[in-house]
Amino acid sequence: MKTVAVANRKGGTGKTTTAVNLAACLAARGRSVLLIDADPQANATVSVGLPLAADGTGTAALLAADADLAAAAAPTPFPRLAAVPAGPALAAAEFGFEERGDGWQRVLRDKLTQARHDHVIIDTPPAMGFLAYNCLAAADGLLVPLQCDYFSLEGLREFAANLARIRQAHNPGLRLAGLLRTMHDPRTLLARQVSEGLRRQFGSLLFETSIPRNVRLAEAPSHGKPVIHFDRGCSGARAYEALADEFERKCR
Amino acid sequence: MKTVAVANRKGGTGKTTTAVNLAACLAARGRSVLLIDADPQANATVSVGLPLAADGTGTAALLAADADLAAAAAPTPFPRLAAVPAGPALAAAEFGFEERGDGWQRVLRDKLTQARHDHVIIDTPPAMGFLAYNCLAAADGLLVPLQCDYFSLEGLREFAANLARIRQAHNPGLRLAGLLRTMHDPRTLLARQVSEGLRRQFGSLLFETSIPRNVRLAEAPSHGKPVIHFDRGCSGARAYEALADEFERKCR
Ligand SMILES: Nc1ncnc2c1ncn2[C@@H]1O[C@H](COP(=O)(O)OP(=O)(O)OP(=O)(O)O)[C@@H](O)[C@H]1O
Ligand SMILES: Nc1ncnc2c1ncn2[C@@H]1O[C@H](COP(=O)(O)OP(=O)(O)OP(=O)(O)O)[C@@H](O)[C@H]1O
Ligand SMILES: [Mg+2]
Ligand SMILES: [Mg+2]
Repeated sequence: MKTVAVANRKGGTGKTTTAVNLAACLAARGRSVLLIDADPQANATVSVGLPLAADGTGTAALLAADADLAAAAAPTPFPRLAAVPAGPALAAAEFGFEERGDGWQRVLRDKLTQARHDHVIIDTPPAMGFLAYNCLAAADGLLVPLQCDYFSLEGLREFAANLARIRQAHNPGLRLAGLLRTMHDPRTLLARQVSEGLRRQFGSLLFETSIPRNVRLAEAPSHGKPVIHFDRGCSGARAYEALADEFERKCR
Repeated sequence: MKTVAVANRKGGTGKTTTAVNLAACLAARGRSVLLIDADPQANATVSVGLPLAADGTGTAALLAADADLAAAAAPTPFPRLAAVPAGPALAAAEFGFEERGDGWQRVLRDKLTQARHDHVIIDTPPAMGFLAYNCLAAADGLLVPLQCDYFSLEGLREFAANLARIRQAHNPGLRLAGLLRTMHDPRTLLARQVSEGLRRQFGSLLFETSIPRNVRLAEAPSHGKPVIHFDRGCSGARAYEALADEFERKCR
């Protein structure tokens, strides 16, 4: 499962925080990792200390077939962690590339075959628009971060159908890497009920690791650092290290 | 400011929770309110106790010019609160309606002129795709719920430019109704710093009211009820009542 798209149409479920910190923890374990920021918000880009991609560079250039992967990727301040940054030019892609239908997904899929890294992790935007959809069509695995709340449960009902549709239409090899509980506060009854429901429905596809609510995870991006390079002993850092370990064991 | 779009491209900032509860509180004060669910996730629809819109009904039908406003709107269990529900058919709109460019926004704007309600409140999806963009192009006012975190601050930098662009291209009359701090926990330093920064930058455009983190707000949708009809004494309910009062005073 070399290329993993971190995705959930629901907003604010910790996609970016997960993509960035899983990538950083894998790199810290000695793996070479490429983080692709496919979200015009560019939150992942700033979280690894990079400036926004100038026009003609970064993910927009990669998708427009103007650049190959090696040209679009930039080193980050962190060893073995490279990134393809997002920038303002990527916003146009959300309204629909000129190149619609199969052409689009094939571009990304072909570029990804050039990757020489151990892991490729893609941060995707919320909502099911062109960008998120095409990342799912191009990836090997899908990691779904979610909060334990009612709307997440509702969203999962459609989720299986959506995954089946993408597999059938574009990407038969797409596998679910796992569901990850984020911003998890098991002290509330709602969170515990939803968590138990997820375990019953998804079994081992629900990661054992869950990410606790920890303000250090929200502060780290303002310093341009993944959390392990900002406060490595905090509960958020330890949780993402545990996730990286579980991910490597389970998602080959 | 009759039609207000509740919008923020950032995910999970409390757009739906705000659209639903502001609408419900205004209706409880005796106003007639129409809530339009323009998000394929249909979270607002379930939050007011309605089933998902069947194909050929609801917001998708409204946008496709297949239905006028009276036909698309349905009563909710709550007095004076009507809603145009979202359903699976709305997902296609996120990938771009057949009718692109000006035709699209004009459809929604024209339908909205048929509204006989005191207030029309539109819940929009995250990400800046066709649906969110066109709701902004059709509305009179824009209410932006946001969390006091680093990505929100980053997002606001582009925000003024985006607003100007929409005004110039489609909707010169669009005004900012206000910024609303949601899930606000003033005990964390990050939240206080961002909150003070917002006040300095936006002055009275930052609502005095802020919505505290309150699990009752996350539980209410699972009962198909706005929070004032679920637990009217809780901190979340009282905060949205205060917001409704401030909104009516300031956003005429
Ligand atoms: N475990 C956590 N504890 C505390 N804060 C967190 C945690 N995870 C994420 N956050 C913060 O919550 C906010 C939302 O998280 P994030 O941006 O990663 O979600 P997202 O799913 O990528 O959002 P979007 O849908 O907009 O892309 C951010 O400010 C982030 O820093
Ligand atoms: N003040 C609050 N206290 C506790 N939970 C809240 C609060 N406001 C919203 N929530 C919960 O947080 C989650 C995200 O809120 P909501 O769905 O309203 O955000 P949104 O901006 O509409 O998300 P999206 O970007 O996916 O449309 C929901 O489960 C909601 O019930
Ligand atoms: Mg994100
Ligand atoms: Mg919403």
